Amino acid sequence: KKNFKEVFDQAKINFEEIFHNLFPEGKAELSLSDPSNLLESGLDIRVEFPGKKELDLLQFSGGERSIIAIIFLFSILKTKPPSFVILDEVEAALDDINVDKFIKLMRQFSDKFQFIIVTHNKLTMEYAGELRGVTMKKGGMSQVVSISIDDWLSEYADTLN
Amino acid sequence: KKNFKEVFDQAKINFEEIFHNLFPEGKAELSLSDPSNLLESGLDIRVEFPGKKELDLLQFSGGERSIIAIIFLFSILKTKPPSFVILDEVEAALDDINVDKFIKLMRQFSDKFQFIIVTHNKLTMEYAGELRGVTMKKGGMSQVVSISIDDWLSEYADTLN
Amino acid sequence: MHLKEIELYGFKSFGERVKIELNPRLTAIVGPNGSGKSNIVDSIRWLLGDQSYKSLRVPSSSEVIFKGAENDAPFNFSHVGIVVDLENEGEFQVERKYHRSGENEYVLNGKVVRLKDIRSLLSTMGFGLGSLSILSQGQIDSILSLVPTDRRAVLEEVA
Amino acid sequence: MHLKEIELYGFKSFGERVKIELNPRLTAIVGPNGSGKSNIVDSIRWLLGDQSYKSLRVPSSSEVIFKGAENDAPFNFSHVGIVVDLENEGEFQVERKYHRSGENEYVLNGKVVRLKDIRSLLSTMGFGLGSLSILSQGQIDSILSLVPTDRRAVLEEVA
Ligand SMILES: Nc1ncnc2c1ncn2[C@@H]1O[C@H](COP(=O)(O)OP(=O)(O)OP(=O)(O)O)[C@@H](O)[C@H]1O
Ligand SMILES: Nc1ncnc2c1ncn2[C@@H]1O[C@H](COP(=O)(O)OP(=O)(O)OP(=O)(O)O)[C@@H](O)[C@H]1O
Ligand SMILES: [Mg+2]
Ligand SMILES: [Mg+2]
Repeated sequence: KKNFKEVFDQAKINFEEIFHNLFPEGKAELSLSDPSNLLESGLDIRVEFPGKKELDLLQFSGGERSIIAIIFLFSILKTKPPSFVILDEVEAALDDINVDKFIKLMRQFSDKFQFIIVTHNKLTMEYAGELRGVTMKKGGMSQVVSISIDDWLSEYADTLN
Repeated sequence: KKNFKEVFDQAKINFEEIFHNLFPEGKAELSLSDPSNLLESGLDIRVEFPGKKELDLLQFSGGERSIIAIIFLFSILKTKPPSFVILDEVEAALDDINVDKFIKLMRQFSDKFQFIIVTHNKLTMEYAGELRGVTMKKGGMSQVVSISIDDWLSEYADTLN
Repeated sequence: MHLKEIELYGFKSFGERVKIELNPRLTAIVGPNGSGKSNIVDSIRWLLGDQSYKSLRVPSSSEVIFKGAENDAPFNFSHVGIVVDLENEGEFQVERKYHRSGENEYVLNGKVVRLKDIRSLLSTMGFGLGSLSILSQGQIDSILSLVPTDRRAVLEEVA
Repeated sequence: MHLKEIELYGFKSFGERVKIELNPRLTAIVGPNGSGKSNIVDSIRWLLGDQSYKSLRVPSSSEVIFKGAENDAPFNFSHVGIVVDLENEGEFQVERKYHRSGENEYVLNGKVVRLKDIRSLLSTMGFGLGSLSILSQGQIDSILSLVPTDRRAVLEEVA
């Protein structure tokens, strides 16, 4: 096991780098609340989105919190990459512009770990290309089919009309 | 103020009626956990979606919980209708089929109270017709414009490309 | 009776005077992440006297005031007003003005009143101020709490 | 090294044997509300020995077993397996079988082993079992907790 300080130093570099990459005109900082007490110190996260003042985490919007959380997650995973990552609708609160940033992040990490994601977002589906459609055609029993995005969207549209 | 039992009896009728209306082949029941102790009894919610067995609230999916919560909300609001209701992205976890049910519910209540809703969902926007677009053209300062759905979607698409 | 208009000036991200006209039946508020949609919802809670920092999403009461932006200096005051349409009986206006000094003012049709006066006026008119008439982002899941007695509390709001 | 396949039979809503082939880079799981997507995520947590009812979304351990459906009787067992592809070094299979009687079995390439054996094998291969590699629905908001020491706990998962 790496020691806490080593992992923190690495995660700090990752967090600030990944944020800068997605929001070049913004600022982000990960720091220790109490550097003199490594054993118990909490973590402080300070973020400024482009054109905006620094805010307390509480004041960010739902979507802003999600994209910061995703960047925080990736910056920690990067310190010790697992072989696979499963994400269940993590981009649900994001608008299309921020979904694009999430996709950019997945693209940058695609050689580091295998992604398995659950999503309702059409942009994310388009990026993935390969879909596994889960349905309950027979009441109460899940079935899974491999399906292309075009077939999925047209099949889905049928159920709506 | 109505007494608790009166409101409960009314909410029970509403809950079971609204659920039946949206899911004709399902079953729903609102009941008192301890009918002999009106002062402290909790509320039990039992729901069966069409074709599925009865489940503990914990076992429902994210979207299923949202649609049950929305029905529970409307069944209580109906006991004492406020003049306006503000809903901030309540349909975020719903797929298109359940968003349709949410819209159907808003349509049925549209003569009971005024709705003010925040949404990212294109089906909800289409139902509303009249949009207020909030943007931060000048960094960090919110502005609001009245805009039609077509203009909004095309303006939005521009920011993406 | 319905909400006709919301006016914000100096409240959170509203560093310009903004008037939002509302449709008597349904108005949809849309916009990118972080543009200020939920701030509008918070402004109504704040106007009606909600004191909870958690539900207003602020670390302290003065943080409702516009902090400034790229090219704009911070404000010293925050002002939110609503116009309520009473159909055949005209309309009335409710406002809240807050100054960084801590001074707080509630105004009804141009006259300074107490918050209590506003709340009792609104509830006699069936305005309905129960906590269920404003559902903030992410709150929909918590009304269906797993604990039966918490669900009771939701019902007691209107009882 | 990557996850090649997941097989479910009798786990939650999977009352038919279902094999899901995974793309070595990215697989997107889609479907209507309540169709069984998050159940697949739960199945991996359950296979790797997650004991928490809250994160598995079950009221008790036997509730992972298929309860039956419209025309199908409930099962007595629940079975989940994964195939891990080791690129040039072949592949291996990990399975968990659970019976309503309470009997529980972990199987590695056809041989019954203990959960401990599976976990130590997977972590020596860099499989990474930290809690951050599986993020359930709704969890993204909680990793950014408002409390600095909670955030530390997130980092300690990998330290
Ligand atoms: N006191 C303040 N002064 C200036 N700006 C503020 C203040 N408080 C909050 N903000 C701004 O408001 C933004 C959050 O706005 P809000 O929560 O309304 O977004 P939203 O439109 O609901 O977005 P989402 O779709 O992500 O939920 C913050 O990013 C911040 O820039
Ligand atoms: N033991 C069980 N036996 C049979 N069916 C079960 C069992 N446990 C859960 N289910 C079914 O699984 C469904 C929930 O599935 P899941 O949470 O995977 O949905 P989802 O596809 O993630 O949907 P969403 O998009 O709403 O998140 C329940 O509605 C229930 O029908
Ligand atoms: Mg919001
Ligand atoms: Mg799910």
